[in-house]
Order: sequence, then C-alpha cells, then structure tokens
Amino acid sequence: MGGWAIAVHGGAGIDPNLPTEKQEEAKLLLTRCLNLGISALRSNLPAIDVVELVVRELETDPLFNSGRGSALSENGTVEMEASIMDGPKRRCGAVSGLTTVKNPISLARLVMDKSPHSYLAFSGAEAFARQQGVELVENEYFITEENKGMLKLAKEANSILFDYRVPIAGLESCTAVAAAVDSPLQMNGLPISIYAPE
Amino acid sequence: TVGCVVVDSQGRCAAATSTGGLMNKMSGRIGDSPLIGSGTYACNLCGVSCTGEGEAIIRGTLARDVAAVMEYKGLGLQAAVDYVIKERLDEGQAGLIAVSKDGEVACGFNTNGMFRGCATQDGFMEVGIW
Repeated sequence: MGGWAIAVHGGAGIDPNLPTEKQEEAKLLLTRCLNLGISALRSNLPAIDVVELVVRELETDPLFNSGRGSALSENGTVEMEASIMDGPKRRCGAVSGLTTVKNPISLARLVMDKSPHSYLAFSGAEAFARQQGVELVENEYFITEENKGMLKLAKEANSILFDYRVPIAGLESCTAVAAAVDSPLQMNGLPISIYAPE
Repeated sequence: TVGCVVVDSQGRCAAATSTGGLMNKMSGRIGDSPLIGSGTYACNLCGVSCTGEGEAIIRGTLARDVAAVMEYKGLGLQAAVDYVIKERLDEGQAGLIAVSKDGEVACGFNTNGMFRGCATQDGFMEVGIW
C-alpha cells in the first residue's frame, strides 16, 4: 500500500480485426506515455502535473481519438473537449467545442487554475485560449486522412460510429457499420429512438 | 478518447480525459469527457477516467460512482470499478481506469477491448488491448 501509481487509456470499443501492426503501434505509444509519467513521478511532480503531461503527449500523437487524430463531426471538422480534476480539493477544469487549440487538456488546466469557472465551451473557450496565449493551429492540423475515410464510411452507412477504428480494408469488416446499413439511424450503435426526444 | 489517472507519492490523486468525440457526430455534441463526474473525477480517495459510449457514461455518472461506492459502500478500488462497470452502465458499453490514494491501480471495461497501460512504484507495469 502507498507509493505512486499511474494508468493511461487510449479508448475502448476496438475493432476486433485491428491489424497487428496497429496494435503494436498502440502498445508502443501507451508504453512511451507510461514511461513519461513514471519519469515525472520519480521527479516528484504532483499528480495534477503528471496527468496533464501524459495527456498532452497522447493528444499530440495522431493514433488515438484526441487532439491530432480526433474523430470528425458531420461537417468534416474537429471539435475537441477535455477535462482535468485535482483530487485534494476537487478543483476541476473542462473545455468543449475547441477547434484550434493544439492541446485541449492544457486549456482545461488553465480554466481550473486561471479562471473563476469550471467549464468553458465553444467561442468562449477559444477566446480564453487566445487570452492565455496557448498554442493555436488551424483545424486541418487535427484531421488525418484515415479519419476522413472513416467519416466517409459513416456517412455512407448513415451512422454515428462508436468504434471508429475500422480498417479502411472493407465495409464488411465493420460490424457497427454493417449493422447500421440494415437499421434506422443509430447513435452509439443503438437506435436513435431510445434516446430522449431532444 | 484518451485519459490518464495518477496518484503521486504524497497520496494525491488526479485525473484527465481528452477526446475528439464520435465520428459523424452532430456539431455541438458534448460527450462525457468534459463532464466532471461522468468522464473524469478525482477526490481524496481516487482518480478515474472513462471512455466509451459517452451518453451511457453520462447517464451512469460513471467516474463519480467509482468514488461513491468506495466512500459509501466501503469497496476497494478494483471492487468499486467492477461494480460500476457491471451495475451502472445498463446497456451501454464503456471502460475506465482508476487509481486510489493507497497506490492501487485498476481498470474495467465491458467492451471487447480497451487500449490501456498501468504501472506502480513497486515495479508492476502492464500494457494491454483485449
């Protein structure tokens, strides 16, 4: 009992046919991020600094669905969101609807540390980002060719993909999309009708 | 979605989650990741980050529930994670990672897999997908 501990994740709900090389790529990234966090902990950085540092690394790599490599909205653009929480006094910060902030988690940290609020979204969050001088990039920076292909697949199937890590190899390999072809509009793999009217 | 939870050598917990959301989502859609208590939560007991079907995680207040069952039911970290994944998701699919103030690390998911990695000070380290 006691001592430091760290865990990272890169998302749940994975295509069972994910190519081996992609699996290895994912494991390498997770290992690199763990080691980054471990180094920081051994340097006695506080937990709140370590989680921000590690998530920044995950956002910068396009492999997972955050920052660069984010899933695309129906408009073909990226809208990102993030939150961070510090256990001792339960301080927290969150952001939504970001389109130009290179590292959303750092903006969430700034909301927690440098604003009187807990959550900023859309134009207000972008304005706060400019005010704080965080690194801003064009929305295209976050968009990958793979995700453009995934959006095309999703639109053809008229669905919202829960698991968007489907190999481009074939529509038939994606159970979520295949199911959607025979089903009415779905969200998260479920009929849209089960959700609240709004 | 990506996330990280940490407890440092002083027993302080923290959690962070970041995402691009769902592919082909409506513009303006907000998921669980920025919602404190749903996708992310940390207190003096634990730190939690969730991923999966955002709407199901929101309905279940998943991250906060891990802390709540630890506090009110007296469950340990892994037992709390298992309980929440089993009992609080209904038909939804999700996963989460968590750490406790005592240096424990845990994960749970009811999906076919979750990209994850964890390590503790006593030398344990594991990376997995399925």
